[in-house]
Amino acid sequence: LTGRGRVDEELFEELEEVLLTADINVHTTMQVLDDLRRAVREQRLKEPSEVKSVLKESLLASLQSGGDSALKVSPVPPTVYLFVGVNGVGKTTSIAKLAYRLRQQGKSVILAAGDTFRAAAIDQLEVWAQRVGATLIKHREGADPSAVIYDAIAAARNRGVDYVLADTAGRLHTRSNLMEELKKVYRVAEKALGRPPDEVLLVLDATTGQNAIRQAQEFVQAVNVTGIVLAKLDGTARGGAVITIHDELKVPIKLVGVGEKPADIEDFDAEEFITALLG
Amino acid sequence: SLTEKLQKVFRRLSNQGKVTEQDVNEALREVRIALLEADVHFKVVKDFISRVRERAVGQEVLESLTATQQVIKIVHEELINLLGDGAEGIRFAPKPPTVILLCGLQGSGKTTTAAKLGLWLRKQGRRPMLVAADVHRPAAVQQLKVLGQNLQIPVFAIDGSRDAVRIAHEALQTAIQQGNDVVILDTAGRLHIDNEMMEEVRRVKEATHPDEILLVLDAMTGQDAVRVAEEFHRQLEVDGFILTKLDGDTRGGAAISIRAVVGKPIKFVGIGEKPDALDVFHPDRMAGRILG
Ligand SMILES: Nc1nc2c(ncn2[C@@H]2O[C@H](COP(=O)(O)OP(=O)(O)OP(=O)(O)O)[C@@H](O)[C@H]2O)c(=O)[nH]1
Ligand SMILES: Nc1nc2c(ncn2[C@@H]2O[C@H](COP(=O)(O)OP(=O)(O)OP(=O)(O)O)[C@@H](O)[C@H]2O)c(=O)[nH]1
Ligand SMILES: [Mg+2]
Ligand SMILES: [Mg+2]
Repeated sequence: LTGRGRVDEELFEELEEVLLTADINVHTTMQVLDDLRRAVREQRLKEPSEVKSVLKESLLASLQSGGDSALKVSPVPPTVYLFVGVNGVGKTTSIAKLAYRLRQQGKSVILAAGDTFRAAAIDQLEVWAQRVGATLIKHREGADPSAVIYDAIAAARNRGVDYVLADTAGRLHTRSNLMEELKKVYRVAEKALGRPPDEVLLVLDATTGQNAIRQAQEFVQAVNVTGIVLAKLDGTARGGAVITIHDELKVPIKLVGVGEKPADIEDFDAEEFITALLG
Repeated sequence: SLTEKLQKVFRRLSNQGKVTEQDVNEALREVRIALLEADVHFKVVKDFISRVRERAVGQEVLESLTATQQVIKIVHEELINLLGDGAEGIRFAPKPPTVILLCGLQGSGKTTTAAKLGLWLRKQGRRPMLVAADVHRPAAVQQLKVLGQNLQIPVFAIDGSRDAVRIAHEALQTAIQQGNDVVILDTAGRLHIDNEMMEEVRRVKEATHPDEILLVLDAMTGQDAVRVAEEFHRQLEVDGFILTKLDGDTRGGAAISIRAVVGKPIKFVGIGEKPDALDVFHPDRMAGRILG
C-alpha cells in the first residue's frame, strides 16, 4: 500500500479504495476515513507511513474491543458448539477441522449430523468423523434435526465425551420457516444441556460482501450467536465485512478457515487480519 | 431506497427549475454509495458513475421537478446496458453430445446447479448425463448421485478414482455410446490462485472440449468477484456465468462487475435449493434489485 510521498487527498482516495475493495462497508469506511483525517490534522502527520500506521491502529482497536475470542469450555462436559450459517459457507468442514484439533489435544468428540436435509450431508460428515476419530450421531435423512442434537448431547453425557460439535443445514436468513427450525434446535440443545450451548458459531464466507452483515444480524437475533468463524480466508477476499459486524453486533471472531484440510483452521488474530487487509 | 435518497437531494432545490452540476454530483454520490452497498466492484462503480455523469450533465436541462426520475432512469438504463440482454441459453453443439463444464469457488452451488441444469434440459426434451468429476470433497460423488437418482437422471462416476480427467473423458465416451446428448461436468470447488487445482480443471477442459464453460458464482460474493471471474476466464476462457442463491436478500452487484469486466453473459440464476429452482437471467429484474 502506497509508495506515495505525501499526505494529501490522493492518499485518502487510495486508502478508500483499499478499504472498500476489502469489502469493508461503505459507511464504516467513511467513518474510519473521517476519523483518520481528524487524526492527521490533530497530530500533524506528514508521512504516509504514519497515516497508515494510525489507520491500522484504529481498525485494530475496533476489532480487539469486546467479546472474548477464545472458545468457551464448559467446566462440566460435554462442551457443546452449534454451527450455523447460510448455504455453502463452510460449516461442515469447519466442524471437521475443529474436531481434528480437539482430537489432537486428546479430547473425545461427538459430531451431530444435524443437517438432515441436503443430499449426502450426513455422508459428508461421516467421512470426516472417520478421518478425525470422532463419533458420529446421526438419524435418517429427513429426520428432525433437533432430535439429532438431543441424542448427541445425551450420548455425550452417557459416555463422558468432552465435546459435541453440532452441524446444521445451510439456510438463508430470509427463510423464516428455516430460521424457526434453527431456533427450535437451539431451544432443544439448551433444554438438553440445562444451559445454552457453550458456543453458537456463525460461519461466514470470506468472499461474501455486504450480505454478511445481513446474515449476522438475522442469525444473532434468532439464536444468540457467540462467535464467528470466518472461512475461506485463504482465497483473495479479505473479509472486511466482519469489521462492521463486530462494531455493530459485538460478536467476536473466534476462528479463521484457511483451507480444506483438517489442520487449516486458526485462532483469529486481529493484527494479522488487519495487516493482510491493508495489504 | 435510492429513489428516496435522490428525492431528498433534489427536494432542496429552489423553485428555479434548473439543476446545477453540484446537485448532480450530490445525486451521483448517493448512486455511488448504493452501488457499493450492493457489492458492485469499486472500479466498475467509478466507470459507471462517470458514464452516468456524462449523460446527466449532458442533458439539456435537468428539470428539478423530474430530476429524481431522470437520474434513476439514466442509472437504470446504464445498468441494463451493462448487464446485457438475458436471451442467452445453452449453445448446443452441432453434433451431440453438448458438453457443459461447471467450475467455480468452493461452496458456490456447482453440484446443486448441475442437477438443476440436468432437469432443465430434460424438460426441453434432451437426454442429459451428470458427471461426478469432483474427486476431492468428501461425499461429493454421493451428493451428485443422490440428486441424479431423485430426478432419474443418469450420473457417471468412477468410485474411488482420484482422476478427474479420466472420469470426464470416460463419461464423454459413455455418453456417446449411450446416446446422451448433453453431458454436464460437476467439478470440485477450487481457488483461482491454486495452481494445481486450476491445472486440473484446465486438463478436464482439454480432455472434453466443452461447448459451454460456465463459472458458477455465489450472488453474495463481494469485491472479490472480479478477481475470481477474471482469473477463471484467463485460464479457461469461460462462456458465461451462473449466479446462485439469488433467493436471498443479497443485492447481487457481483453480476454487474463480472459482466462489465469479463464481458460474458450471465446465463442462469439459482433461486433456491430444489432442482427446479433455476431461471434464465433477467437483466431488468437484476438492475432493479441492485438499485434496491
Ligand atoms: N479454500 C477453502 N475452502 C473451504 C474452507 N472451508 C470450507 N471450504 C470448502 O467449501 C466447500 C463448502 O464447505 P461445507 O463445509 O460443505 O459448507 P457448508 O456450510 O457445510 O455447506 P452446506 O451444508 O451445504 O450449507 C467445501 O468444498 C469445503 O472444502 C476454507 O477455509 N478454505
Ligand atoms: N438457497 C439456495 N441455496 C443454494 C442454491 N444453489 C446451491 N445452494 C445450496 O448451497 C450449498 C452449496 O451447494 P453445492 O452444490 O454443494 O456447492 P458446490 O459449489 O458444489 O460446493 P463444492 O463442491 O464444495 O465447491 C448447498 O446447501 C446447496 O443446497 C440456490 O440457488 N439457492
Ligand atoms: Mg454442511
Ligand atoms: Mg460440489
